[in-house]
Amino acid sequence: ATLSTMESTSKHLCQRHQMVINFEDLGWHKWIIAPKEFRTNYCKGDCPFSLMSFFNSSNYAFLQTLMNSRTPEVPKAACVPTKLSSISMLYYDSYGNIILQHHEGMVVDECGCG
Amino acid sequence: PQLEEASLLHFMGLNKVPSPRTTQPVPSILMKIFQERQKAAATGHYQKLCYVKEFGVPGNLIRLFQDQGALSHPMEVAQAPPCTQKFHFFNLSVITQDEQLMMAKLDLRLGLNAYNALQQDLEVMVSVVQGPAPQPDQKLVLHYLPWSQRVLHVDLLDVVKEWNSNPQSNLGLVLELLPKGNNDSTMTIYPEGTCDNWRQFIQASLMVVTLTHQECPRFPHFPRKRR
Repeated sequence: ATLSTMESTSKHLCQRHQMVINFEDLGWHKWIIAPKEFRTNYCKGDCPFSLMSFFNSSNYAFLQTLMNSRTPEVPKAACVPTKLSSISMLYYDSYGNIILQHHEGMVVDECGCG
Repeated sequence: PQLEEASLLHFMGLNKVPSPRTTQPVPSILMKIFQERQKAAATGHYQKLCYVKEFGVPGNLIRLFQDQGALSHPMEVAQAPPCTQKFHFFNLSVITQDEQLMMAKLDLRLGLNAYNALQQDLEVMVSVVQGPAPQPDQKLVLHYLPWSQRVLHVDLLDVVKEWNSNPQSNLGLVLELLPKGNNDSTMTIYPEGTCDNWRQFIQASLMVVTLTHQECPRFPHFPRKRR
């Protein structure tokens, strides 16, 4: 029972969840040459004080969550990206020029309480 | 969704969803560089994203400018034979202030049909238009194009730096076909067919590499001419 409770709780804890950005879904496939889609993550879940040491959280997240247990109007630390990476994109601009550029911070690699 | 779309486009340096009227084919070299960069980004080798080893220059932004010559010189289309000139114009206004020009290469591809009826070797004269048409005072960049070769690369870095720092000076380029070794430009050649179909066999594009120090702080900042 404990395990299942723990397990069900762990589902609600802050973690990354896979997401696929497909440019056709956005209707952008006419001007984005490549990639057609890319895999990233989104961050979702709870940041309870009792488990903060499991997360690669920052010190201010500890303090903020500590303060939340005393004064509820101070929100808990949030589940946010803690490691990002870039992707390269090949696309047309409005003049028909072809542009190859890499864009920082487009892919979420890891999440944590921050 | 429009707000989300606008904010992501702004992040990419675009102010609206691009809707190009004509799209040029993607050269294989760009696809190759794209795949190399995808690998570098995925493995965290970010320093590779600031150097274009295929061209041997520092840079993190590569653009292939499409020739807007036909749009900017409509009068050329009416020109009667002999028509041995073609205007080319590249709109560089998308290059921003914080970008540093590292390479600008004109790629000319002359289709087979432009030479069919012409047996003698040809010279291709690429000129920078400096005065108002029709009598532009041109600075010549003369290149010989032998029969077998049909792709010509011209380094235009200095010209593009001038156009970028002084946009009014960008009046485009003129490409002219002349018989080899002929200085007397009155003797011209008569390519097959009408002017228009001769011209469509001459395709030009301008490959430009720039470096933004914000994304590539490691590379030295070369002194820039004030605009």
